[in-house]
Amino acid sequence: AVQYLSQEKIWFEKTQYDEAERRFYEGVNG
Amino acid sequence: MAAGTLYTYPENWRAFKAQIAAQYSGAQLKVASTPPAFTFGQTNRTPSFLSSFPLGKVPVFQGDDGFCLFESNAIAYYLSNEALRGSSSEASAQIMQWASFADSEIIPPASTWVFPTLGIIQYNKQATEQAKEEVKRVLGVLNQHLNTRTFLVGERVSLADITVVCSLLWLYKQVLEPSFRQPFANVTRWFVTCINQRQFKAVLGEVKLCDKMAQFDA
Amino acid sequence: MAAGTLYTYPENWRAFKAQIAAQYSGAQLKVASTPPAFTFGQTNRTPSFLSSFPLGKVPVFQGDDGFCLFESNAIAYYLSNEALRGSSSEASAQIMQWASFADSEIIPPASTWVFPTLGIIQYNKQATEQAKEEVKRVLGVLNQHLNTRTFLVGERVSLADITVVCSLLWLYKQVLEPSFRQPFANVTRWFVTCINQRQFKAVLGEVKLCDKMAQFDA
Repeated sequence: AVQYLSQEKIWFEKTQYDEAERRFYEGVNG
Repeated sequence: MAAGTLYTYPENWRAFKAQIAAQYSGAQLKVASTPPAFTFGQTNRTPSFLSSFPLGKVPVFQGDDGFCLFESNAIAYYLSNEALRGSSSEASAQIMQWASFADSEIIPPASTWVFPTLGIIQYNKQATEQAKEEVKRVLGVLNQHLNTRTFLVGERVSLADITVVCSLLWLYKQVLEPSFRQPFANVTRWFVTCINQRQFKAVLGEVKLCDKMAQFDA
Repeated sequence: MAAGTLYTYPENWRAFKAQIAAQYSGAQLKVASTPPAFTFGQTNRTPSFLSSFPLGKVPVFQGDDGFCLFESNAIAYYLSNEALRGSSSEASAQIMQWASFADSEIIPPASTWVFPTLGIIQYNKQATEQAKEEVKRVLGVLNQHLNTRTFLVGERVSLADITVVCSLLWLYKQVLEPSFRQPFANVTRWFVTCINQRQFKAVLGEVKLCDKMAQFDA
């Protein structure tokens, strides 16, 4: 199962992107 | 018919899905996105907001009857009618398929490519080049599917079109210049058909397709 | 009632969702996961597979009537019955909310934490520590929601429980040792209630909760 799991495409950076997007729009919206 | 308030910051493509759905279904939707009704970074951190919406993320929906919902696809579904949701198990499943496709196949590479051009995240050449290739692959899948279709599922607009159009907005506005999008003419035809629908235009206004690929904003 | 074949590699938590849904609905589901029916990395690269499933990913579903579907949540929905899908707009929207929550809030940090312990990706201390905090936040949201509930939506098992349980499987099997999961007792009670349901057990077999947090596999 592990060998197959390694083929999965996961957005590992999603948390970082969510954080960056939040900071950006908090800035934009003062 | 659902009625209530959508809390979000302005110009949030995730909130657009629910707003466009409400245009089609006639659901009575108020949008709270600016002070005093809503201030992003403040309202969504208050104890009363977090008690209903513990993730503190937007968009969220609060029905006039007190029914609370988070996660943008669930809100768009709730504000839809049967025409948008699919009138058979097959259609509903296909609509769900394209909504999942948008979240898992489009958003990750689209964010990786577009965010640096908006100054949201650090530019990384390798990540951007890889994201461009993924966007091409994804547009290829859509282009193939739309070769013989006007809309993604069935003969009319559904939640599938609304969800995938909204997930492609930043790409088409920011980086899909004519030469890049040329191999995916079916997708662009479909995208323009959708954004020109009255219900889309009522929410999105005029969507200008990018004519020069934006570079990262150093 | 749907009937068809699910193509996947063995032990695929994304495929489990559809398999468990079929156990509840009675849909006639064949699973092709080993040669000669299916060889991961070969079958899903053949032109005939790609013509029906252009992403080349699994799980995918092909109905006996030829109806094709990709994206695991859509397949699980198609193989469900009304009890699993939600019998009102509110229930269906809440079920969709938790399915989105699983994909967008659980899978990314769970994979970041678990994959290095399986030797799948490079260990990164900072990323792992951040992922642990994310998992705590997510389990906290679930624990709060399950404080007064047996199941996530309504009074019985729905696609919400099936989807979220399957997205937590690797965490509970690999890293959620008793001391880590102690603050989230409602979640563990709910998780154990679900995996002990006959329909879950028929697909998952015995699920052993981890008693020692796995460290990264250097």
